[in-house]
Amino acid sequence: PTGQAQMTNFFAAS
Amino acid sequence: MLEARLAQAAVLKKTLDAIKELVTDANFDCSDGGISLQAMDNSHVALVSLLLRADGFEPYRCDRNLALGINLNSLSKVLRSAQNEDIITLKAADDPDNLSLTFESQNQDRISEYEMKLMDIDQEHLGIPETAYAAVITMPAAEFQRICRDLSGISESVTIDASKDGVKFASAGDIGNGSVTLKQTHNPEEPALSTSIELSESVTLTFSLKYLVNFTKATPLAGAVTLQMSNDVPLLVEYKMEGGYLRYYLAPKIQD
Repeated sequence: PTGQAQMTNFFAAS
Repeated sequence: MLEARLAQAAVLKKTLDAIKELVTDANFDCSDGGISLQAMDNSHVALVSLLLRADGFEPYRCDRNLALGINLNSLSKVLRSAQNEDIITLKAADDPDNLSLTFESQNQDRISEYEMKLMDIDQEHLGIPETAYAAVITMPAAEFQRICRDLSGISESVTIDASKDGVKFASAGDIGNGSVTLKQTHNPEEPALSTSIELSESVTLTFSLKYLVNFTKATPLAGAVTLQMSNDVPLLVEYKMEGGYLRYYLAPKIQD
């Protein structure tokens, strides 16, 4: 995953 | 309405200096708990999360939740007119068009009053998940700043390797390579000068130094910085200050 996708995945996980 | 009085303008000035290059416009969310800000940087690989707790202000009053849409560059310009030791009061009405800022000198012989226009910012509010990180490294903030600055002369990225032996920051570039390894230290007289490493498993991740160098603009806010890492999740860099915190999240670089 790109950096953007990593951020989105992480912060959407909550 | 909001009314928040801060004893030292320096706190707000330093906070703005630490985020204004990453974030252009952001909502300052005011509630009875305090003032918070959460914003992705323009390239969407870093996130800034700021909290100034109500108990850091004296007095603090916020009757209902307000989102103050602020251009950080404009706020920074206004704050340049405040001396570090000035007392700052922020005021906003319900449904405000303006933020009012008053700077009083310590002996109250000079009062400056500014009004700043607010903007409508439609900002997605991301949830920040509670995370148990595999590695938690606390070290002097000035040391972290120095390491990031030194290694940025070698390469655009740094690999941070946290193991039971210590934490190693390593960079390799066209001119050569370099690394700095910190061992755990304990300085009971100056806890902020100690380095501690709490580890549930070893972690090795690579990050863009451009962002880390930017995060270290928060160094004047705190004696110590905490880095929290787990594989495949963003790094958390936290500066704790009296009455709040400034946290930065950064996605790791993908290794080839």
